[in-house]
Amino acid sequence: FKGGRPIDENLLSELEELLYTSDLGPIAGELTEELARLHKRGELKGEDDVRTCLRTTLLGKLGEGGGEVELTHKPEVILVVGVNGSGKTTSIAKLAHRFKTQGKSVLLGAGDTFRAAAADQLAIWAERNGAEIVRQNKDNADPAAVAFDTVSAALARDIDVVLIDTAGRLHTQRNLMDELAKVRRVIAKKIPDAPHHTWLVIDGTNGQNAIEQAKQFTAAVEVTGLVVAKLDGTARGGAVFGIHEALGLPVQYIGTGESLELLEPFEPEPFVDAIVS
Amino acid sequence: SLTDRLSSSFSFFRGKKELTADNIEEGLKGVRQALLEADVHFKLAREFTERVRERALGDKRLKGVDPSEQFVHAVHEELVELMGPEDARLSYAKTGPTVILMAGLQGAGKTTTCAKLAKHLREKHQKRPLLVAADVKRPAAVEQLQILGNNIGIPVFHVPGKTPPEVCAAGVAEAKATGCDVVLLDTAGRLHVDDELMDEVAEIARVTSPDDQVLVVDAMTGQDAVNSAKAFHERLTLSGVILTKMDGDARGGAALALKEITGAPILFVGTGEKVDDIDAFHPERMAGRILG
Ligand SMILES: Nc1nc2c(ncn2[C@@H]2O[C@H](COP(=O)(O)OP(=O)(O)OP(=O)(O)O)[C@@H](O)[C@H]2O)c(=O)[nH]1
Ligand SMILES: Nc1nc2c(ncn2[C@@H]2O[C@H](COP(=O)(O)OP(=O)(O)OP(=O)(O)O)[C@@H](O)[C@H]2O)c(=O)[nH]1
Ligand SMILES: [Mg+2]
Ligand SMILES: [Mg+2]
Repeated sequence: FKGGRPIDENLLSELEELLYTSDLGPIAGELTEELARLHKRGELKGEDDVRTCLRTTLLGKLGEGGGEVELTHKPEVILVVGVNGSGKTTSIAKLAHRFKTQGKSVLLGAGDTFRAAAADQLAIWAERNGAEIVRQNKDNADPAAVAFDTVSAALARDIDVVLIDTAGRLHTQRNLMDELAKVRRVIAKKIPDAPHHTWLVIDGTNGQNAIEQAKQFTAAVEVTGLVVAKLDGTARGGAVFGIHEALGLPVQYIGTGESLELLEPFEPEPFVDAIVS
Repeated sequence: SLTDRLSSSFSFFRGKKELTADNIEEGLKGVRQALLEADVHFKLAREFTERVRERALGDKRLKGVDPSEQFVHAVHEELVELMGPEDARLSYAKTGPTVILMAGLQGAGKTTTCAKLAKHLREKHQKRPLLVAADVKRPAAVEQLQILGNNIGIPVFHVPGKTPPEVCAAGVAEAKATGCDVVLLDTAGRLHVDDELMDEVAEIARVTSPDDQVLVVDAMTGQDAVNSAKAFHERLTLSGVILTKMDGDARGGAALALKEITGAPILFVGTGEKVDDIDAFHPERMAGRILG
């Protein structure tokens, strides 16, 4: 039989399972139904046809945009947000490494003034990267104040890229989302169109809740892009499709490990191939 | 809620005297949909739905009960049974300190949960815990646990320059020497596909013979929960699970994978970032949450 296996219930249910277990959620069901419809209309001849169609559809769902950020301001200000433990601080470390390797000067803002040893964690990464860091100078400083000081320092020191770390928070915590909105407003006080980028770091192992995270964080601080961390495991990060469908957010980078070089600009084809193949 | 979701399919229950194989199909579809939206694993959602089918049809002797109510009740009860038991306990050592190994994926909440559990054991069970900082890799991981321990007056043990199994073994010895009756081993986050790190955690277990091997899991985890649960259970024979970040709005369907794959009880849930934010696990509440 040319074109791989014939299209039957087994193939379709196999593909449905593949999509669901990649965390595509309801989109998995929709796509499978669409494939079944196309098959009924005689538009798909065999398994190869189906896989090609699926691949094309998924690529289409990711749209254009994303990947490596273009640095067009000096300093380029990037605010990094997300729920607890998603990978913000480590992703900032990796971004610092990437920009330093590109010959840029980097300043980190230790905007997590809440969690135990958060600033220490970032300071160690700053040192390993040869990046500068601004941290609070008294206990329980206001994260907005740290953000403000960081951006001020960046201007004074002629820095190329500023990365501002924030404390993890659940999107259901109203007061913490308000705090984040304040951090963003305060940054804009110092540099009117900053932050130029607000990136939401998503844990690649999260399921459908990642979509709700994206919606709420975007409502609070106008997220401009995603970083999907922890894609070096077996999770496929399929929630990205739901996020893109709801908000059109591009994926800028993906994290594929715990060391500094394990951050890549997002490329839709390998991402989709990891799901479909 | 599940009832709302099923209400459109309840029209087929209306006027029926009992649940039959035919009229139950729509209801089962709704249940499976609810589970998939709640991050229940694809295969488990199907298996569970089959169990509900058998139960709902098997229960049809309940006369005088509205079939739709009977159906929802069957779904709920089946899930509660799956999620249980309620009031699961840690195992305590007969002699010497009780060793609790805390393992899990990166960022799940292990370090924070170690501190929470230590405080809980001291306040509610009159234990004298020792926290062992065995994550030697993550920047400032040891400091993080030291600060948390300091905040609640619980000692934190660490030896610089040693491997995690060495630190843990020394920690257990320290507990024995200082009369601590519970040792909590905080380990580095690790991927279940990282053979070297999975060997390391198995080695930690080998040299400390834990009384409890606990998997700490983020409640937002999606379909991957099955994979990590399987791998950790194979290497460690888990005796318990702690589900963290339950103060969010993730439905927590990963809990089904954990229970089905490991059979280990869910011991506690993390409900916030503060050291007191640890609660008992309630199967009925979890069932309701998953079903939405
Ligand atoms: N395997 C893997 N681990 C990662 C990746 N990114 C981050 N991590 C790990 O995930 C854990 C949490 O990372 P952090 O950077 O501390 O996460 P965070 O979002 O800053 O956490 P909070 O500040 O506590 O909210 C650490 O153990 C990191 O090493 C990744 O791409 N792959
Ligand atoms: N909201 C909420 N946050 C939590 C909970 N448990 C832990 N956290 C937060 O989640 C983040 C990660 O917690 P950690 O204790 O550092 O996680 P970990 O598993 O030790 O991380 P690694 O050691 O890097 O693998 C921190 O910001 C914690 O404050 C919880 O139950 N609710
Ligand atoms: Mg952080
Ligand atoms: Mg830790």
